[in-house]
Parts: sequence; structure tokens; C-alpha cells
Amino acid sequence: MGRQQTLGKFFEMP
Amino acid sequence: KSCSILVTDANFECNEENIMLQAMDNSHIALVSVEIGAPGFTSYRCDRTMPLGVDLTSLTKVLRCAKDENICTLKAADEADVLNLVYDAKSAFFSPFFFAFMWHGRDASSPFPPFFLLCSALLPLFIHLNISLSSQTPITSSWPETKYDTRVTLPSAEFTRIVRDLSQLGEHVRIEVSKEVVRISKLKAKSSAEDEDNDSIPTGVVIEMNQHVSLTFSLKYLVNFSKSGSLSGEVQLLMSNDVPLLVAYDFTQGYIRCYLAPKIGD
Repeated sequence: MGRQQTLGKFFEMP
Repeated sequence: KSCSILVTDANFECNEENIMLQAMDNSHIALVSVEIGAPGFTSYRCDRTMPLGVDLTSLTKVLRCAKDENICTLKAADEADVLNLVYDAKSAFFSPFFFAFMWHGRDASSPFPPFFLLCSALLPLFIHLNISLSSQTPITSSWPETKYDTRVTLPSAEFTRIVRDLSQLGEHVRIEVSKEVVRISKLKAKSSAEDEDNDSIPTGVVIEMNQHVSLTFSLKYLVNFSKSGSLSGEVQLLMSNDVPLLVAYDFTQGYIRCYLAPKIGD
């Protein structure tokens, strides 16, 4: 079913 | 209430122009961003910018005490991390009373008092509440100006129905957008692409696209996002391949936008 990504990979976090 | 499904606590950032909230869920898979502009309130005043740290789970419980016709006033003192929530009741049953729920802001460490759950039995009283808040750091940086390859606009009630129906049948969903078709497909764990059950797309759907996209998402999150459907007649799904989905509900004086990381390597 694929790997669930997290948002940290796509957006910069402080 | 929509936010509390995704995040347990967050900061409401208040300034002269609006109240904003932005927070991620614990798994860092979804993010919710809310803005309510000052004109969206009957009256609005903010003398200085300040964050209001709120335990959303507790706030939702407090909000359940309100009826639709209640006018809710939020007040925060300048010198203290305290928010005062007052329901100015118009209904006959509530008219002699109003609630004053108070809670301390981010620095407070006192536990949420158990007597809160008895509030409905204490109507004639002012009830003061201390709600403990986590130290979760919200995302404060603004989102980059993302340009998406596709934008699908559809009635929010239809989106709610589709994701709810499909969530009865599976855990994940594939959303594919081509020039004239949006295909929202249930995924079975061992099925081939040919086994997908397509849901019909209702009228009132607008597709804008530069490039075909195909993305897989967890239905659990989409169902939670769809609980904001009552806030807006339409929902927009903004997508590009291999980037988070943006589910956007715009209303007259603000918006609620939910971001969801895709599953990759399907």
C-alpha cells in the first residue's frame, strides 16, 4: 500500500 | 470542533486583523490551518498580538454547552494568560444564566478539574476552569506559496459522503485527476488497479489542471477533514504528484485548510 509520508519531508518546520 | 479531531492543543494567534490557528497532528501526517477574519465577528478588538494556548479537547467539551443561537464572547486579559468564554444565552431555558469558563494559558500546569463534567448541573454558577495545556510547538512559519497541478472544486457535502462511504470499505483511497474526470477509488490491500470501485462524481464539480495527478491517502484523515463540510458549501482539493494534498474550505471571513501527506511507493 506504500509508505505513509510525513509533512516534515515537504515543509520546513521551525 | 473540526480541529479537535486532528490536534489536541494549539495556539490561537490573535492580532488586529484575525485569529489564526495552525497545528499538526501528533503523527505529523496532517496539519490544520484556520483563519477567521475580524469582520467575521459581531465585534472584534485586539489591542496587542498574543497567542492563546488552548486545549482543544477541553474547549470542544465547553462548546457543547452552547446552543446554536448562543452568542459566544471570547475575552483575554492583557496581563494574564487567561481566556474568558461567555455564552450570552437567548433561549428561555438559559436566559437567567451565563457561563464564564476561564482557563490559563500555556504556562499553566494545573490539571483539568474533574468537576467540569458536572457543568450542566451547575447552571446558576460561574464556573472557572483551569485547563492544562501541552507545550506542543505549533508551526509558526508561513506556508510556502505552493503551486498545485490540479484543483478540483466540488460540493462539500458530496466530498463528505464520498470519503465516508469509502471509509466503510477500505483504509486508503486513490485520487486521480485528468482533464475531465476525477476518480476517487477505494484501494484494497491485495487488489489490482482493475478491481477499484469508482465512486460517481456529482454535478457541480470543477476541474482545473495542468498535469495528471494520482495520489494515495489515508481515508481516516480525509473523513476527519470532511467534518468541516458544514462550514462551506464547497471544498477544494489541491494536488500535485508526491506532495501533500490541500483540502480547503473557504467561508465568508476565513478558511480552514487541511494538509495531508500522501502515501508513496504504492
